[in-house]
Amino acid sequence: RENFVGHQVLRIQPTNEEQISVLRSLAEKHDLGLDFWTEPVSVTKPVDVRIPFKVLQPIKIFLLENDIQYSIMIQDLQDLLDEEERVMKTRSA
Amino acid sequence: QPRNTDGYDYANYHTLNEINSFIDMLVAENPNLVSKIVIGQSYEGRPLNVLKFSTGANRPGIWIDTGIHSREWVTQASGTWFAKKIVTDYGRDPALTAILNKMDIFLEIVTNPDGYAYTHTSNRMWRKTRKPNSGYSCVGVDPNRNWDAGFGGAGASGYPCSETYRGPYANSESEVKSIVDFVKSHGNLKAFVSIHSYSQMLLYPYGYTSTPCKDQSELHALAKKAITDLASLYGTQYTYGSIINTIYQASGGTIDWTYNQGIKYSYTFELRDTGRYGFALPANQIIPTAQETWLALMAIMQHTYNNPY
Repeated sequence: RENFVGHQVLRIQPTNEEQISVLRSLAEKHDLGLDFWTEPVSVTKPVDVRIPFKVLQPIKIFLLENDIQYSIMIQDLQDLLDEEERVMKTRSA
Repeated sequence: QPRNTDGYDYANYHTLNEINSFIDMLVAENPNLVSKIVIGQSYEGRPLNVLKFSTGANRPGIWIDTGIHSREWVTQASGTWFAKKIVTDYGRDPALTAILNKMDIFLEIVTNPDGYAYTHTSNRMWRKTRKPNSGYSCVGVDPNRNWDAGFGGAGASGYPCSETYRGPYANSESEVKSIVDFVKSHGNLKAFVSIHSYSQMLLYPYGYTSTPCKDQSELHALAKKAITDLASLYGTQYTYGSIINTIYQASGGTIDWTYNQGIKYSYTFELRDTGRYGFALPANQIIPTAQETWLALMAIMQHTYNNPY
């Protein structure tokens, strides 16, 4: 079973078209393993992206270097999924 | 396992087998109202089950599907709740009763069963179908980019490892082709609602072109009514509009195809967004999500009923 320990979901708020363009170029880099839950389209819509642990710090640095604001929407995805599974099993029982 | 659909836990997420058992129980409990149609098979050979709610023959129909993107579990869970709501309200709620006395409702609860099963067994984040892509290790196609409406245009990827990979050709995915065949063979669907999650939007065609659809003003007004009704329950605020103007350009999308087939009331939902969990909503959000969405669905279905074409 795929493990998502350390994966974070960041909610990124681009503030101009240039930042959207930067995020789009990031989305094109498939080797990073980023999973865009919502895509970079306009400054009115936040971008949610799941970031694997192995590239988490480089991506955060990249965002800071490009002055792109973000917040952590999900701190550790596996924790959330473990809780989801626990609730499923408990309720089933 | 619950013995009947009253004992089913609607506030919990369920496996594909559990949902399929629910479907069979619902049919067995309501033989004069509900039947199960198998419209095809998934790539891995699973049945594509559709619930048909009908009180007569040769009726116009309303289609609802949930969870074509497998990981959006709150949509399949909402679909299950809708199914129970329909049998509970028929004969009690005058509006739904009137609709069902004149029209059929088709509900596909698990539109992408291979993907859904995969999210329960192997990869909770799986979104696409499970068909291999020749020459690539990456598996699956985004079934909401695989329809024959602007297929291959902007707003879909030609790269098989992308989450928005459109597939090698339109209708390449049996999960899509089966619905296409059903819609064509039925020939009298009047509304088509495809439900996704998340980000709280109600959208109408088009996604592949910025040209407004010819019914835009009516679809826009109905969307406003639907999201107003939805918000009346818990205050959940939705945005609405055409796909291309509200989110982004997306080619090969479901409702663009259904609209071009002549199904005027074609909509797609993006369900509740708490701002904390994305599509991975905790199970305690299932029933509120389904309840509020039902109000919007009723608005669309009532309008369809009141405005024959």
